Amino acid sequence: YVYFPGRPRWTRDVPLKLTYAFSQENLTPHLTPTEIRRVFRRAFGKWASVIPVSFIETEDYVVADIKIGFFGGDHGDGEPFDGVLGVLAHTFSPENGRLHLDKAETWAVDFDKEKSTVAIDLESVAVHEIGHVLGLGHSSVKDAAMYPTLKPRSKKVDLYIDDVDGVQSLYGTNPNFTLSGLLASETSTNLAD
Amino acid sequence: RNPSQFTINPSPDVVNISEIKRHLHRFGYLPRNNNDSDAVSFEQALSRYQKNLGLPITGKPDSDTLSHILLPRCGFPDDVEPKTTAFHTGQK
Repeated sequence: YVYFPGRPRWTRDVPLKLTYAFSQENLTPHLTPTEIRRVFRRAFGKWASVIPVSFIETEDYVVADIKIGFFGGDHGDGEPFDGVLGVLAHTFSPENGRLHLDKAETWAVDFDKEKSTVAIDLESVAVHEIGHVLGLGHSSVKDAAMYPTLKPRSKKVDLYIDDVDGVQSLYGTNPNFTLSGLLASETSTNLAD
Repeated sequence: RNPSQFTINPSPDVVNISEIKRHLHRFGYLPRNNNDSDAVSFEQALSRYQKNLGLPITGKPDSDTLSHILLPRCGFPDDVEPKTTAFHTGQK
């Protein structure tokens, strides 16, 4: 795992509470708001289970710590998106909190329903981008959630030991976290795969 | 980019050197003003890319590397230099 240069992190008191909100005008036509909220709640939950941080959804996009939206092309942050596939999403380092997804992608939560050959799993990208929101850079470990590439129609939603080591070195360990629990989930995922 | 480029197993001739350089620049491996004669830094940049992506480090645009260059990915640079501005705003 790597940090960002200067090792930026959210510097409030532990246990850390971060709010998140969605830009209601900037969602994706491929999923309902309910599906999007459910996916992100699950993705935040993965990180909250390993570090003493809780994520609370709010309606107030302006005030929220983490601001999530789907944007197309040039959307004013100096890093325009590039259409279908290519760059899927990007995030800013702490304590900025902006998490942007490319509106041009065919976002999916269920590949049994979404048959497109270029469908991208929203939960896999959400887990990855939340890692950046917290202060992790890209990992060279292919099984890690923080590995930079993702094939269409593939899923990678669980944290790998490399992700957990990195984020716990920034924020400490959730008192309810057990390494055996993580390894068990990895094993079950591998078996499922 | 149209999806036809992104077959899972692209043919190496789909990607040319300038596209590889654009990719390496985009994700923090090459400076913007890298000129064509600077072959050494191209090979070094490619080796760093291969190391960061957990690929065999050859310094050459082999098919494994080309396949990864064509995969969809996160827009965050891999090699984030402190001077990287767009994504390294830090404070609110």
